[in-house]
Amino acid sequence: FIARLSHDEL
Amino acid sequence: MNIFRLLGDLSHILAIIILLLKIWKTRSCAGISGKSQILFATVYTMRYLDLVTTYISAYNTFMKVIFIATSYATVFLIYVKCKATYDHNHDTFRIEFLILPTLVLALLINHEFTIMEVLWTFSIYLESVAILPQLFLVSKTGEAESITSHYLFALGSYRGLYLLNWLYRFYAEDHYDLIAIIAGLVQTVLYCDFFYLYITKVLKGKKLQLPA
Repeated sequence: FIARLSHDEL
Repeated sequence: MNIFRLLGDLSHILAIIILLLKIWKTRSCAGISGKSQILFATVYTMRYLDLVTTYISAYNTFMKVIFIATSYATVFLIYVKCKATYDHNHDTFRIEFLILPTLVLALLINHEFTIMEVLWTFSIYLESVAILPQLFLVSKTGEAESITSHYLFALGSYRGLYLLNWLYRFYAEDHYDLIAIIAGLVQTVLYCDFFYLYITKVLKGKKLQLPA
């Protein structure tokens, strides 16, 4: 459903 | 990092600096919603918990620390240092109506049901609506000082620029995050009415005054 991410944004 | 994100971050920092300087220089927080600022401090606290678990880059860490520190400084200025000038009679938006639904939504719709991830999601949802008490205050008083308008414009532009960043990343990096994108869209849409007034009035040297 959604690509897992490391939250690299602010 | 692409140009849209960099401009978005700069616009975000600029907004915070404008607000802090306005309050500091005039020793007044008239026209500023303390409730919105409490929500922003909550947003950064919940979102940047990963400061202690994940290292991304020096830039990332630096900006997170700045956002957390300045948001608390702003709340301190409004509720402690310049308390006498705080517009509490007009700042009457009930923030529990924003906090509770966004918290429930974060519990229901998230990438992963873990504490860190749910709090990250909560911060994204809460940020998208955190400006509502401020817009409510402006609509109640019917006007905003120019400096407050500049603050709102810079703050609104930031998520709009992030939308371009996400569009860019979708095509260039095959990267996307629906939660952030949809919340970012909501957040930007909330500013549209204000953007219109800013461009048609404030940029022409007039004060931002709402039509009666």
